[in-house]
This record gives sequence, structure tokens and C-alpha cells, in this order.
Amino acid sequence: CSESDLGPISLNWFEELSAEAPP
Amino acid sequence: DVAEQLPPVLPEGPREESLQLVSELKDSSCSCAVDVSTVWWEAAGCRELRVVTASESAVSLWEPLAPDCWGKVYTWHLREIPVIQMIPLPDTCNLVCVALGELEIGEIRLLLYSSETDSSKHSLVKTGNIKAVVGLKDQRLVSSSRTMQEQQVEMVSLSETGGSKDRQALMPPEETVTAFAEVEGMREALVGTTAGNSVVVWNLKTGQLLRKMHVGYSYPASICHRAYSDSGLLFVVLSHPLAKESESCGSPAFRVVAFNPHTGRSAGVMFSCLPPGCAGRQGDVWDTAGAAVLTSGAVAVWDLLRGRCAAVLHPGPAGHWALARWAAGGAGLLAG
Repeated sequence: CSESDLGPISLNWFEELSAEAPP
Repeated sequence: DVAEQLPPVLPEGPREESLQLVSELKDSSCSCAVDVSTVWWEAAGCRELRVVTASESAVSLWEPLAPDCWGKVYTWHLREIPVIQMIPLPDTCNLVCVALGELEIGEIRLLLYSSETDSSKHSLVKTGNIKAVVGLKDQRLVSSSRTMQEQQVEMVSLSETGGSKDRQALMPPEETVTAFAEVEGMREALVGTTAGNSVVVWNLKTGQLLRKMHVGYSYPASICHRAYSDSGLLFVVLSHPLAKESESCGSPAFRVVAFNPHTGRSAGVMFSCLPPGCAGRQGDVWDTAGAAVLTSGAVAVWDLLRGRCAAVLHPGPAGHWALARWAAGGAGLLAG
């Protein structure tokens, strides 16, 4: 998989999505 | 031992000798087996892996007596509602979890037994129209259930005595959840597949629904079995029970798909096909090994990282194979 297929990757995706998602 | 013994690559195709029959459990009750599983069991300070077999009205616990020899220790009788599935609880000791129901799961029960007092009990964990359930590490059970109006997704923490310690509601997606899979290496993350062919991700600590990502239209009714988080990507093992055979690709048994949870985009990583001319699959995944029962009555085993069918267990003299499950910790493959 290349970054062009999947877009920019974040190693902290779980923490970032948890901060953004509705409680 | 099966997973350990698989050769890394089999360029010439499946090799039958890579699956070896280790031992046979013969049930004299003549009742038809509906599922088989393993459970860690501790008695008199000794912890060992035991086998659990289920028929519609009874669940039996088997212990190893000698090499290649198993004896039935105890049988729970469940006569009111048929047993339809066993629910493995990874790293849990002395607890057997079963799903009961007719076409759908109507009840989830825990079964307990003490050899010291020769006493047993059942405890009811959940009732309802249960669509999907999974046992997670640390004695946790997640299920989705549906009424006409709404869907409920809930995590229950189980106590060692078979009670329910704590319940955490998880935010339900709009579509019905069809399967759950734990994310290896991330205790608080859970993935699920939906009837609309999406993969959803939850935060189990907060109950938040973090992301909904579309799998693609190529194969309908995808079911998630396992997920791994690595380098910012989420690798999900999907099976495709309803996919039809095509000339270019054959019939997919399992696919590993990489999701970028940050963007919601996905890309196929590996594709594991059914042997040519075969159909039907009831799959189970442990680590990177997939197993499925084919309509021919054979069991096929795949190395999911290489997309290779690594072994085929053909129907035996006693009849066709109808179910296949990995033992806890990949200690073997159980087939019934």
C-alpha cells in the first residue's frame, strides 16, 4: 500500500479520532 | 501445532500431509455436534487447555487424560433453547460461553463448573435479537442486538464467578453490525463489519464510534474476523461467504484489507482463494492462519499473509467435515 492510495498516515489515529468523535 | 508446522510457501499447491490428526474425541451420546472450542481450565493449581463440544441440548467439557486421549469431565444440559454457537473468551479461565437461539441468537449464557465441589451453574449475560457477538481479552464480551426501532451495541465485563461486573454502551452505527473483531495490540479498539459493507471502529473505553470506512462493492456481506494495527494502518481480515467465483480471481475465502483510519481510505493487501472448483465456507481465523469448511466436506487452511492455501483436510471415513475452529493460542485445529 502506498501513501498515494491511502492518504496521509497518522501513527496516533486512535487518539486523534477519539478527540474528534462525538462523546 | 498445526500453525507451527505449516511450511512457509507451497508453490506446488496444497499439501495434505501438513495437517496431521492428533487425537479424536468420540461422543457416545450420538447427538450432532454444532460447535467445538477450547477453554483454559485451572484445577488444583494446574492450568491446561480443555476442549468444549456443543450439541443442541448439551455442552461437554473434555480433559486430556493421556497423549491422544480425551475424557469427558462434565456436561451441562440446556434443554429449553438450542445451543447454536460457542463464543471463545481469549485468556479467560474456567468459563464457557455459549449462544442459544433458533435462527438468531436469543441468549448468551456462561457455564461454570467446580470439580472440587462437583457443582455447576449457568448465568444469563444477555437476551434479545442478537446479531453479532465476540469475546475479547480481559473477560469482556461485545454484542449487537436489534429491535424494530434501534440497534444496541454493548460491552459486558464478566466476573470470574460468571456474573456481569460492568456494562458499557457503544455508539451504534446506522447499519446492522454483522460481526466484530478484536484489534491485536490495541486493548481499547474494536472493529466491526456492517450489513452495508462498511468497517467501523470503536473506542471501547469511551464507547465512541470513531470511524466508518467502506469496504467496497466487489464482495457483498463481508465479515470481519481479526484486525491488526501497525504503522498507522488497520489491517482487517475479511471473509466473503456470498462471493461468487470469477474467472480472473477465483472465489475469495479471505482478504486482508489495509484501512487508513485517518483518511478512511482502504486498499487490498492479500487475497486468499478457495481451491479451484470449491464452494462454501464457514471460516475461522487465528493470528495469520485462516481455516474454512467447504461444501465438499473438506477443511482448507490458508496462510493469510501469503494468500496461499497451505493444507486441505479431505472428508474422512466417518463423514464430511462440517465445522472447523482454531484452538486457543493456535494450539491446533478442531474439526467436527
